[in-house]
Formats: sequence, structure tokens, C-alpha cells
Amino acid sequence: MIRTDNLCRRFHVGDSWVHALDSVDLAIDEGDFVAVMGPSGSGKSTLMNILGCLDTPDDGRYRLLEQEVELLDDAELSRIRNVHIGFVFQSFHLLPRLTAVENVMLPLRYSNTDLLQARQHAEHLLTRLGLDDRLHHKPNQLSGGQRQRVAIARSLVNQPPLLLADEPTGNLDSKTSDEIMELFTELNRGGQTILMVTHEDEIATYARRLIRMRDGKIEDDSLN
Amino acid sequence: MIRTDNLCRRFHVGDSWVHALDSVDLAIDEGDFVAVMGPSGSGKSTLMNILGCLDTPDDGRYRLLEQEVELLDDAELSRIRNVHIGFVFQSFHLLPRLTAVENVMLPLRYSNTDLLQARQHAEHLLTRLGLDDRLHHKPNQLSGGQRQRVAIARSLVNQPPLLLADEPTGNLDSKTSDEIMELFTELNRGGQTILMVTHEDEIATYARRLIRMRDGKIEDDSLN
Ligand SMILES: Nc1ncnc2c1ncn2[C@@H]1O[C@H](COP(=O)(O)OP(=O)(O)OP(=O)(O)O)[C@@H](O)[C@H]1O
Ligand SMILES: Nc1ncnc2c1ncn2[C@@H]1O[C@H](COP(=O)(O)OP(=O)(O)OP(=O)(O)O)[C@@H](O)[C@H]1O
Ligand SMILES: [Mg+2]
Ligand SMILES: [Mg+2]
Repeated sequence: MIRTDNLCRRFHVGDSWVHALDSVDLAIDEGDFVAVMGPSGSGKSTLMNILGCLDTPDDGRYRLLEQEVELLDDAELSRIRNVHIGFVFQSFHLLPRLTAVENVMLPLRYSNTDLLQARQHAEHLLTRLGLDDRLHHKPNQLSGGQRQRVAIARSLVNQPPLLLADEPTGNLDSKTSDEIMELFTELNRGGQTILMVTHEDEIATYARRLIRMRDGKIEDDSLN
Repeated sequence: MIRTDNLCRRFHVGDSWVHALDSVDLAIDEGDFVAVMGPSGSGKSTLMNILGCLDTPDDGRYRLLEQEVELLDDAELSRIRNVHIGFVFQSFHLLPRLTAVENVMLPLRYSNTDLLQARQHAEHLLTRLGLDDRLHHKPNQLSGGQRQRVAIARSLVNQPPLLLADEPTGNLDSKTSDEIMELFTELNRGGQTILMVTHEDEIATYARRLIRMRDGKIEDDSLN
């Protein structure tokens, strides 16, 4: 499903370069459930952004679902981002003027879903995540952990084959975190490929494979 | 240092009320190191915002440093917020156009600090938090955990008698989290009063007292 070869990403700040990703080789197959861990600043979010087609590498290649991503045009990338990939951002990125339900329904604009069915599916996901009495709250009317759960629901609403979750439980108490991980486990058993960044060992244990990053490189990649 | 009596805060959404805080009685003395835990949505951030003079209660009273907060005017509140209280927000709230150092120096505008000394103090704190090579990065040039550390440095730069930290390690790996908690322990030994919200048990253990919230109420308040 995912193949990367010598993936590099650097940023120029002032008169120096930050090597956020430094030759990353990665192979992820359909149905994998992978945790990515590593120190703050080691390149995890940068990797996720490239895998999610939100950023492009400076060197190296990325094949996603049999396609060379650098050869895709904007329309194809947009479609992949909205239909084939579910993304939970480390900082949520909810639209402030939309309610929880409206935020969750956003990715469904790109697929030909009946609007009533879309709404029901969004409400069902939010209810599953404990937010049935928060459906019509806007993000500034929600707690940090509630916003995080809206971001998770939005990533799942299109039932995408690939779920990329960047610190999905960072703002959640352990009981709610376990519920989210039970949901992810269920989705993975149903065939969804999941790649999640976490800094919590108890969350990483739900994954079958563990990748450790350091200074923009993968330093370890083995069964969990 | 802090005394609250029947503190209440409610929000009106649609045609219903959310009782975010439901009669909270709290007493915190100088030098206390308190952890606040509870499920997502239980009122922790709402409590912190009121204690930090960023929000006002709908009922009840709040005495801070011997003063009835509701009797203070805007200028006095502003001074308290910037000089007497250090606040780490759950969503950081860094100014996007300022560098890490400039963000950390912000609270020092309110105190009569020599600008060169202010800059050195800000750089020293950022270095202590492992960000010496990120001083001139703007927030969008920083990782999630790096932004979190800038927010922590900003909260400490005025050496405020009261530190309010809302999920200060939510985006940090365990090694960096422990370093932050060692710093907090050191500051507390030096006399700083610390109240921190966390959902992680390993972080809560650094505090001497543990308050548990549920549904806007304090359900437990005892030694840790
Ligand atoms: N402006 C608002 N309007 C309406 N409801 C609000 C508003 N702010 C907070 N709430 C609600 O008040 C409750 C308490 O919110 P608060 O942010 O204090 O929770 P919390 O304990 O910090 O949760 P978390 O652990 O998820 O950060 C939540 O159920 C939230 O939906
Ligand atoms: N736009 C940018 N410009 C300059 N440097 C950047 C930029 N984005 C990221 N970086 C740097 O690249 C490195 C990797 O960032 P990244 O966000 O991938 O780290 P991370 O592993 O997700 O960290 P965290 O665990 O703190 O979220 C960091 O050191 C960061 O400062
Ligand atoms: Mg990150
Ligand atoms: Mg909160």
C-alpha cells in the first residue's frame, strides 16, 4: 500500500537547514496496524504529512496504492486526500464556523454520498465517540479532548482504506483513549490500514508493528 | 493563595445549558503542587481559565492572592494575568508571526524588565527545554512538542508565583515529559505554586495532591 524510497524533507530557516526527514525507507502493506514513536522533533509529523499527500518530499519517492505520488496532478491528489486517506492532525484543524457534525461531514463532499446518509453516518460516528450531546457545538464550544474526537470522527467518515493518525489520544483520559483504540482495532480487523503516531506506550501496544524514529531517520522497525 | 466558593460556569448552546462547572469549592495554598485529573469534558480547562482570570464564573466567588477577583478592574486583571500567573494553554496559543524567543518574551512587556535581560532569560529557558537551536523558528516551523515547550517557557519567564498548566506534556515523549516535570519540581521547591491538569498517571505522580473532577464537580481531593 505504501512504499517510500530515500524520502527526504528539509526546511531552510535563517541560514541553516533542518533535516526533518533524512532518507526514510518504509513499506506498509494493506491491513497493517503500525505505531510510530520517537522523541519530539524526530520527524513523525513530517513523515505523516508526506504520506497523507499534504506535503511533498525534497528527495526520494513515494508510491501509494500503486501510484507514484509525484506524478499525480492536483485534482488526483485532492481526491486521494479526501477519499482514500483519513487524517487525524496533531492540532486537529477543525473549521471554527462549522459544528461538530458539519466538520465530520466535510470529507463526504468529495464522494457521491447522499446528504441524509452522510449526516446519519457522521452522527453515528460522533455518538460512538461519546459526543452525541455535542453534535451542534462549534469547536470553541468543545473541550480539547472533544475536539480531538471530532477530528477522529472526520478521519473515519469516508471509511478510507488508509488511516493516518498523529497523536490521536494526546488530549484524552485513559478510559476514552482505550475506547478509541478498541475502535481502531475493530476497523483494522475490518481491513483498514492504520498508521498512528503516539508517544504513549499503552497506546502503541494496540499496534502489531512499531517504528521508532530519531533525527529524521527510522532507527528501528519491528514487530511489536 | 486560591480560595473558591460555589464556583459555577454554564454555557448556553441551542436550547440547552452545559454546566461546565457545578459548584466548585477549592483551597490552594502557597507552595502547593496539585494535579487535576478527570474525564474529557469534566470541566478541567474551564476551571483553569477561571483561576487564570481568563474567564469569569456565573456564580460563586474566587479569591486570588487575598483579592476578590470580581472586584478587580481590567487593568488589575491584566496585570495579574501577566505578572502573577503563568499559563500553559491546552492549545498553546502562540502568536504565529513571532519567533519562539519573541513569544516567550511577551509576558515581560508588563513588568519593568530590561530588554536585554528579558531576552537572555527567554533564551535560557528555551535552552533548558531543549530548544536552543529553535529560538528563531516561528510556530509553524516547529513540531507539536516544540510548540508545547515554547508555551511552557512563556509561562515561566516572569517567574510568576502561580503556574497553571493545562496538559503540559500532552504532545511530548516520556523522556522530555520527565525533564519538564523535574523542572516543575525544582520550581515548586523554590516556592512556586503549581496547578497542572494532566490525563497521564505518570505525570500526576510528581504532584503532592490530586484533585479528580467529574461532570463539573470535584469528586475527590486528597494527598497523592
Ligand atoms: N464555550 C462553550 N460553549 C459551550 N460548551 C462549552 C464551552 N466551553 C466548554 N464547554 C463544555 O463544557 C464542558 C467542560 O469543558 P472543559 O474544556 O472544561 O473540559 P475538560 O475537562 O478540559 O476536557 P478535556 O480533558 O477534553 O480537555 C465540556 O463538556 C464542553 O463541551
Ligand atoms: N516548516 C518548518 N520549517 C522549519 N523547520 C521545521 C518545519 N516543520 C518542522 N520543522 C522541524 O522539523 C523537525 C521535525 O518536525 P516534526 O513536526 O516532524 O516532529 P515530530 O516528530 O512530529 O515532533 P513532536 O513529537 O514534537 O510532534 C523539528 O525539529 C521541527 O523543528
Ligand atoms: Mg508531531
Ligand atoms: Mg481541557
